[in-house]
Amino acid sequence: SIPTRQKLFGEVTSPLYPKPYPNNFETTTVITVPVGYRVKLVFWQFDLEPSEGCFYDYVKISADKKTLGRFCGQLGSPLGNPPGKKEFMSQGNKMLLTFHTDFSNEENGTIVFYKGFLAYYQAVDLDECASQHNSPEESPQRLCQHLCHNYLGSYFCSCRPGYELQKDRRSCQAECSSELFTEPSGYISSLEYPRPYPPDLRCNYSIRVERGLTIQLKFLEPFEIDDHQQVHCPYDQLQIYASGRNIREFCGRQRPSHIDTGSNAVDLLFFTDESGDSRGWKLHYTTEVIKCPQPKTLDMFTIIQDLQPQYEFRDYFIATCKQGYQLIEGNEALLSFTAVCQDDGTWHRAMPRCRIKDCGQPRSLPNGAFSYTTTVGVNTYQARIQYYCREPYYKMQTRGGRSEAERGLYTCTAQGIWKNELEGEKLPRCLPVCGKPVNPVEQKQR
Amino acid sequence: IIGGQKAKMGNFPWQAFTNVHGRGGGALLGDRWILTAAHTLRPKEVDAHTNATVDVFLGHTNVEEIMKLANHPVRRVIIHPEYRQEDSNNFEGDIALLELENSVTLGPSLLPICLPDNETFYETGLVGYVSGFGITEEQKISHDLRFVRLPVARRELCESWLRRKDRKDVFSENMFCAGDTTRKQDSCQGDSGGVFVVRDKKNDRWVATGIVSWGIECGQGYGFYTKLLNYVDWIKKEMQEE
Repeated sequence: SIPTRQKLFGEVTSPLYPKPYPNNFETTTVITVPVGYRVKLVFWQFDLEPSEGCFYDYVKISADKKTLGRFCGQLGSPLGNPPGKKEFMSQGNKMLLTFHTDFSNEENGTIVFYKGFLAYYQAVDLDECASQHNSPEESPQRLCQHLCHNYLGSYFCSCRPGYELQKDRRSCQAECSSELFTEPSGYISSLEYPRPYPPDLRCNYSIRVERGLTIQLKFLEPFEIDDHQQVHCPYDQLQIYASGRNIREFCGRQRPSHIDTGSNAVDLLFFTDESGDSRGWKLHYTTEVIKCPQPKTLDMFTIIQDLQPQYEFRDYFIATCKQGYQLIEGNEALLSFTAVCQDDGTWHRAMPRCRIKDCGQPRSLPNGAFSYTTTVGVNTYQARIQYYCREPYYKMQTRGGRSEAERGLYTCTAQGIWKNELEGEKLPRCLPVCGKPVNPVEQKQR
Repeated sequence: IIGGQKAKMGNFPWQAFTNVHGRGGGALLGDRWILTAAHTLRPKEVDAHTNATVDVFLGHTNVEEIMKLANHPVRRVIIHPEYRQEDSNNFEGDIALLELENSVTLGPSLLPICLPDNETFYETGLVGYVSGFGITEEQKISHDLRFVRLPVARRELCESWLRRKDRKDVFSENMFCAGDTTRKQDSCQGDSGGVFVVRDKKNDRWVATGIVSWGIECGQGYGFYTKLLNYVDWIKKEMQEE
């Protein structure tokens, strides 16, 4: 027998192919492909002496201790039993090809020369998992207890979520002590749900989503956890923790209502005792972006830009003041104010106040003074003062025919600056008045 | 002042009392400039290199009182470039400005005088006032500010008057003369630098038209004054901002 190297494909031909094959010859070729593969063989050329039952010359194919066929004749000829384009497939990774010839190839006293055959084989992956598709999970023949994954040349087993592959690499043991869920939504259920959950479980399902999201839990039907009429959850318990704080413990058949955990970190601990046939639980968790309280102004001068009906994590609002008012945080004046909704649902800064702009004590006017045309001493927004010069000794400088009253009128502006409508911040000027003695020389006697 | 009378507070609130090479006068312009005569700072027939302190007093009619009011430090002295200290017979350009270190606060006793803007202030016969702390008719310096009314005289009369006295003094277009040979009224030594003012009725204000500059004796005829109108541009240039 001629073993072939473990190749993934190859050819097998009759001796001297395509020259006529010898008489009185028998050989068996063992075609071997790597384990995990099957052999697939097909004849590309076939030209053997035909005979009834392929008694004289023949090729015999066998695999897995079974003969797959005995062939002779020519492709396309009715004589003998040619293999045609039939594909031969082994179960295992070996296939035998026996070629036998008798002592002659004569027909009506004439020697006929036959070319023999050219067969092509290739390794075809063996789907080890195929066998278990319809066998019950618990049957020992099953390759993998839970999940079988075929790949070229072999397979591996895995387990359903909440189970762990054992050392035998096929059986699964409940292992749900650190199930981690990080997607923004998903489903979590007790093992085997909605079939009864296994005994002696110590499961911890952790949901961790990014900060700023809150986890919502919605249990589905059926909801069944062993319980007791009088004693609260003595057998099996489903405990829910949010940010490490135990918020509820469940058992029984009353499906919990929707739970807003208010947290981005939830742990579900599920403990079962050694017995029971409750069908367990399943929940759909979703996340909502955490919300911040609706911002409220502290006074009637604060304006929230583009007020939204609702604010979520990472949302922000900008507070400004009505014209003439100043943003104040604590005691500090601000040029602008933005508050961002934080991942814990609080604003990162408290609402500011708006204090009326104060222009401060008006500057004194050299050689002049001012009087309030609004409340004396009040220097806040829209307050007005009238500068005037110490007449008759000084006179206010005006331009463009403006009156002194116009030139001297200053208003506390929204920028917190005393301003004249025409000249802005610039103070008026009191220029000396020349040639106006208050007690000019007088001459009576003539 | 010869043949004049005591001024009352507030009559001539622009009047400055200066003490440089002796007693002199001046007039407040704006609130930090003193107009005076160049020869009070650079007297003729005095060694040009003598440096005297310049004291300026304002705001009163009595010499003791005005000196109690503390003098006003002078930041800058500006002599008109045409003034010739060495030429005793030529008071051309007898005008100067003193820039005070600080502005003064005006009030009823301290007010500036206006500058002329019109030739009509020099019409013959127009009566003006000259004030000063200078020598009076009793040949004594005055303790109080005095003033006298004088008419602007006809130039020809002054020129012939100078010729009769066989005087070589320059009487230029940048000067005018005032007074009346029939009356003993005049400005005199110690009044230099003070201003000759006239009343501008049209604008209801007093205007300085001249600066007490020079004369032949006092009260004997005419006094000669720097014609301010011809220096207004110079003054404004030097004062710039005002």
